[in-house]
Amino acid sequence: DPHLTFLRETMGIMQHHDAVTGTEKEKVALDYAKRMSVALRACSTNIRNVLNQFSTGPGSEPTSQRPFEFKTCTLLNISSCATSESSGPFALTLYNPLAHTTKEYVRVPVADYKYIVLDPTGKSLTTQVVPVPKPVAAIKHRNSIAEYELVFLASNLPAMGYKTYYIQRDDSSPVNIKPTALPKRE
Amino acid sequence: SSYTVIENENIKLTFDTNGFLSEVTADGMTRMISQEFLYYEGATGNNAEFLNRSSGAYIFRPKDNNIRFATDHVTIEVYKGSLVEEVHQKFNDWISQVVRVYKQSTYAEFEWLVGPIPIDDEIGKEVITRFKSDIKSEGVFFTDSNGREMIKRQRNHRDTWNVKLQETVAGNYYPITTKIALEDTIARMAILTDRAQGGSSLEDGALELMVHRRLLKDDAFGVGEALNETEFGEGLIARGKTHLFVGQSYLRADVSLKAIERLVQLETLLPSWKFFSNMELYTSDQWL
Repeated sequence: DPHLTFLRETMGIMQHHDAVTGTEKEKVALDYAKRMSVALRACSTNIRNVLNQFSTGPGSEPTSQRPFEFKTCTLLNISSCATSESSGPFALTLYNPLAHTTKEYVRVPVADYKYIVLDPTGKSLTTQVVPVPKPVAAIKHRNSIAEYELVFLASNLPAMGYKTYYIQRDDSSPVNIKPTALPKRE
Repeated sequence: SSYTVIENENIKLTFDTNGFLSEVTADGMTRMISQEFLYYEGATGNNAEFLNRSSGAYIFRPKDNNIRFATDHVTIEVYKGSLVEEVHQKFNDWISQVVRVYKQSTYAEFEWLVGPIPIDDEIGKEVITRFKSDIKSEGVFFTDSNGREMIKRQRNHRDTWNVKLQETVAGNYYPITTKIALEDTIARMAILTDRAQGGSSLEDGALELMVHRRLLKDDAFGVGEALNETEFGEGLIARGKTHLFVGQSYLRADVSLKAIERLVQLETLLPSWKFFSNMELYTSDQWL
């Protein structure tokens, strides 16, 4: 409960009009960012515990023996995530906080363009890879090796429920071709 | 044709030879709609005089009512695939954007990236994105009230007194938390935001949203410093998304677009939470 309360209190602070509009002093903005970061890390313990309980289905081993680590990537909005950029396979769990079923085009930052995505039934999904744009002024400010974003459709995300997808590199598939821009029109 | 098109079965976006959006086809009609980035120069005044304050954190106050163009030519790259079609636009060294249409969506997504705003000329700048259409809105537009009801706004007008605006840009700006829209008897254009922004409709058929600001003077309203974040070097880069909806006017008794806007608004502001788990120790079969 102290973990949740820390995030609750931080969200209270973030409702100050300066926090909403970004009119606070610069040092205060940095403090807001730090508080949010600490609060989210504190709550990630709760989230991991809950998701590990959910992800133990009938017949599977107890979570105490095989706990998964559920990491949040707070820099996903700038196409950066340490787990998805590494070369190994990873799972992506989507929790839908809405009270109705939704679908979402998921974008995952990746270092390469050869990937396969499996849905919770083991079915391979249609994917597309697009390059992450590299505007001149922003290049030196990105601390990420993600060259591409992997796109797939997560359909039928249950209301206030979750779905998990398994994503791994796949060098053999002929459908994984390097994305290239269409020829320029003159 | 030298025009560039991205589309799905619901919406089609056409870009002209200079790389700007020029036309949108959706909901059974084609409308002239352009989109571009522009900026205002921030006012620098004498803060001791109330009517001569600088533009700053608390007040948006352009030096004059003139607007500056970020560029007149956009470099574009086009990517098309089975799930999404994208146009990557580069406006200048510090403004770029990706415009995309997903296969099943009824709207277009504009993911903008602005900054660090250059201040070598010692001029503070307030950057906007502007959508101009041929919709005859007659000065009326709508802004949301913290994501809930839409409030009717009339340009250069206040409901309860006769107003004569001295500063017609700042005086027509309103807070946008999630949505700004306008329409005539036939067509409607709505833009959803991903954050609180300032916005307005300064011409009939046009909607604008402020996306980034960098100012060199304090406005003397209490914050005590200029809105010029330099803690990590050159100033901030901001990245965000807007969603553009075009369709039949609400006035034609078609409520479907309204329902779709509302649904996308929810899904944009309350997206799925994403958790990543390293699976190096598990094959896909073991994971299943």
